[in-house]
Amino acid sequence: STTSALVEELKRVNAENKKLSEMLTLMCENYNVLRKQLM
Amino acid sequence: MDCSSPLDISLNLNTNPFDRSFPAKLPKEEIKVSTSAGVERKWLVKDKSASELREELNRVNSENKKIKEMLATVYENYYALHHHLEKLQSRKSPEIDHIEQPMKKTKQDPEEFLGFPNGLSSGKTENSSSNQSHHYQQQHEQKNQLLSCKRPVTDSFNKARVSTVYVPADSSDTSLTVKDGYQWRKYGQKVTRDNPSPRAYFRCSFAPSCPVKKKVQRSAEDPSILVATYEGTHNHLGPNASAGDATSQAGSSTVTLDMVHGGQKLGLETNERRTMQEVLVQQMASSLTNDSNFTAALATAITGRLLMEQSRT
Repeated sequence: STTSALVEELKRVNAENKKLSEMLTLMCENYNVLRKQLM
Repeated sequence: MDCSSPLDISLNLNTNPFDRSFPAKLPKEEIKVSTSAGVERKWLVKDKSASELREELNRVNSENKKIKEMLATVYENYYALHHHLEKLQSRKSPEIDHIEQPMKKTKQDPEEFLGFPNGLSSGKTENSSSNQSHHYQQQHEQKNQLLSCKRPVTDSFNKARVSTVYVPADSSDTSLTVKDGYQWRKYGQKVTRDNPSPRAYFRCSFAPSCPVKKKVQRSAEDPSILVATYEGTHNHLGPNASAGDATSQAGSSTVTLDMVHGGQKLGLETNERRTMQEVLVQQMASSLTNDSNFTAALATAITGRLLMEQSRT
């Protein structure tokens, strides 16, 4: 049961990680768009 | 902030290692144990896999923390750049402010800050999101048109030059006077809808034909600050000038005031915003990660953004 709980937790954190990474990528894209506008 | 190089968006993060490694690893361990060893060894292997899981969990958690820190940094950089852009635009033309204000408001919203059209995470339809992006694009085009129209018309721009000065004043003083060295004749006062304190109108009486007007009103946000808006350029020497160009004298005195008082206010705003950043990022992260429709929404947003970029070019 401990292992399955760990697996579930790992799945959850991995999913969160993935979403955060996607969010970060999008924010970087936005930043670069803004930077191009400024230049 | 260094704006010379674009941000590297390749994060090199192992975003989903679980799907690749663990489902393959765990069954193998179990099979090995059941076929070749007794109960004790089976427990050992289980412990081993549990410890591996814990290690992996720690690793992913630390990665998670790093991403959140990076998000905060990027948010800070983005906001600084955006603020810089706004300042540049407001220097170019005061009329841009009217367009820029609603855009500034939208940037406070984390979802819109990320480039998401309104209502994506709250489950609104695709039509509404495309309308919002279209609206955003229209605003952007309107702003660009204003900029492009304003740039060549330098003379008319100088005639209608507007500058704002922030002056700390005693809240008990109701005279609405800003001492800047010039002589002013008050010709009106009225109450505006957006501010409880009245606005006073002055005309420069230093020279009979001077076109400069001044509006003075207490700040709606901070009543201890008087906001003086100057319109036009003095056609005479400054109050302390013995010789020299009248226009440059008037211009320089205004700029000095702007830098002193406006700079302080700007610093306060920056500090407030910085304290808000971490909270916003945390809220943004938690709300997005709890949203099961996030991936679909993100895909729609990226597609919308790409289409918008294509239509611009």
